[in-house]
Amino acid sequence: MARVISVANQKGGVAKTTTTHTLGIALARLNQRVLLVDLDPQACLSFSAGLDPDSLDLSMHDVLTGRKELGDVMVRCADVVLAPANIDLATSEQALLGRTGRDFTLREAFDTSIDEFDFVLIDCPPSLGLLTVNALTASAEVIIPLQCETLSHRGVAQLLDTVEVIRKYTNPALVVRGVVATMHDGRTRHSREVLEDVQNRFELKVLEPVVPRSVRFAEAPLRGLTVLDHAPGSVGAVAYTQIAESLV
Amino acid sequence: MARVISVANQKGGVAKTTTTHTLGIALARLNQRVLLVDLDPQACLSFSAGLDPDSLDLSMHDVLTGRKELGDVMVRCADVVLAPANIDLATSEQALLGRTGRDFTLREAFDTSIDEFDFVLIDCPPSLGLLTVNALTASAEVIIPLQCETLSHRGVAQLLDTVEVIRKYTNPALVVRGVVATMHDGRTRHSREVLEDVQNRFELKVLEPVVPRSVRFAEAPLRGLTVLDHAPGSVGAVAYTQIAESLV
Ligand SMILES: Nc1ncnc2c1ncn2[C@@H]1O[C@H](COP(=O)(O)OP(=O)(O)OP(=O)(O)O)[C@@H](O)[C@H]1O
Ligand SMILES: Nc1ncnc2c1ncn2[C@@H]1O[C@H](COP(=O)(O)OP(=O)(O)OP(=O)(O)O)[C@@H](O)[C@H]1O
Ligand SMILES: [Mg+2]
Ligand SMILES: [Mg+2]
Repeated sequence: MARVISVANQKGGVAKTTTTHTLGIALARLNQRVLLVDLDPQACLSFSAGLDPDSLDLSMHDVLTGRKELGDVMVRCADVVLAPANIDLATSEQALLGRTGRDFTLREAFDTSIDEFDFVLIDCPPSLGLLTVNALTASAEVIIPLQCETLSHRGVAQLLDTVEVIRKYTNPALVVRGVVATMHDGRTRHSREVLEDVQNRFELKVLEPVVPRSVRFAEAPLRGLTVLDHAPGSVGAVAYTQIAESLV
Repeated sequence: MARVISVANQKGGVAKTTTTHTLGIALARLNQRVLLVDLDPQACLSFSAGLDPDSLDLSMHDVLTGRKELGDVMVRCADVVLAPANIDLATSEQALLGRTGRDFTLREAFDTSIDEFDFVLIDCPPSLGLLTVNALTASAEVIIPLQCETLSHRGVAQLLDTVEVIRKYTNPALVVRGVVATMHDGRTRHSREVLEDVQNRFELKVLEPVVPRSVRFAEAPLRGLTVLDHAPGSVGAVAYTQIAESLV
């Protein structure tokens, strides 16, 4: 029975993709069978996994528009399986708009196709539109990557409101697993204050440990790797491994 | 004759909002009359300018859906005028989808309403959807904030393709003013390599100087300020001031 987890935050650049990829590989190294789903038309997860999104014939767009099964688009990428994205996904929302049951499209695509996996992690785009709503509707849990800065803090309330709407209308079982404090600069009081405020104000669990800021993360996608292989043993690699262990 | 500039990059968290706000205030301090347009449903620019987007009755959504004139929604915020956003903007794209001439909606809203300004800066959301297309169609120039990291680099080609499409169909006069190297970490080779590669590969001008990474930027929105007032004389404040001077 696959555990489906959305990695969501409508704020841009808070390490949704980095968290999805790194946690995915870390879970695989803990002997979990992992499917990563790229739901962002910008296809950064697919690119980070070593694919060239611009030359992909099949992507999640074909699955969402009903042309293909999830199994048809899956690609093995080292330790995990990936259901990739490409720019066609930019038109998925428009294609789904008119349809009844449009919020359930991804959930139905998962129905019989994910039994072979222990974990399914969904990388969401920086918006609360139809793609993110599909991800949240198809998930048991949501993990919120949080960059501990004011402009990121501002989006948390709106995201939690959206989770409540999803629970009310399309997925009563959805649970907020917690926050991952990403690219954390422990030296600044600002980061610590934002994190504490989010914990207190929203009573959110922060998955341990915080993930420190390190240029190794920015470099890794260039080699089609996560920090786990680009900088093994680094503080960032250890942090995501420990978070993965806490999920198993 | 107002100079309309889009601040655009579909990659999330590359300092579009920070660049729009800080350049806007810097230009105003150089005696320019400045209008800032918030085109992001997440309304980070409006929040940074000291407004509470959730309690705004009027926003750019009302302008785009034809209910109000641009002048009706403008608010004076210290040295600049702001046309704010709120969450209603999330439905603007859907509302515009069916209409003929939908790409020109913002341009037509500007027609008679911006003559009193020297500069109009448009903060775009992290996507290449209808809001960004409207911004680019309504602009004389586009400035590209670039976070010098691999995953940001990846989006530049796609953004420039979009600019070419805009030039072909809706705005032949659109010019790429250049790149602002944002949150630049000069100590890492990775940042320097990404910046050089972008300059060479796309023959893009980099507006001088690069903007250094500093926690002062993250703190400023909490006080409704830019670094120009939160940390005057800091390297970041000086950098945006010099970029503004280069635009006048
Ligand atoms: N711990 C970290 N330290 C330093 N840089 C990091 C860290 N985690 C991620 N990054 C870098 O920060 C940038 C943003 O991360 P990422 O693209 O994963 O965010 P995102 O939320 O998926 O963005 P988007 O909203 O555009 O989808 C990337 O260049 C990434 O490599
Ligand atoms: N030079 C800088 N140094 C450090 N932090 C910065 C700098 N410029 C911006 N920031 C911070 O980085 C974060 C992202 O910036 P910002 O929100 O302006 O990006 P954006 O591209 O508008 O994001 P989005 O795609 O979500 O609209 C914010 O917390 C901001 O305060
Ligand atoms: Mg991403
Ligand atoms: Mg922004």
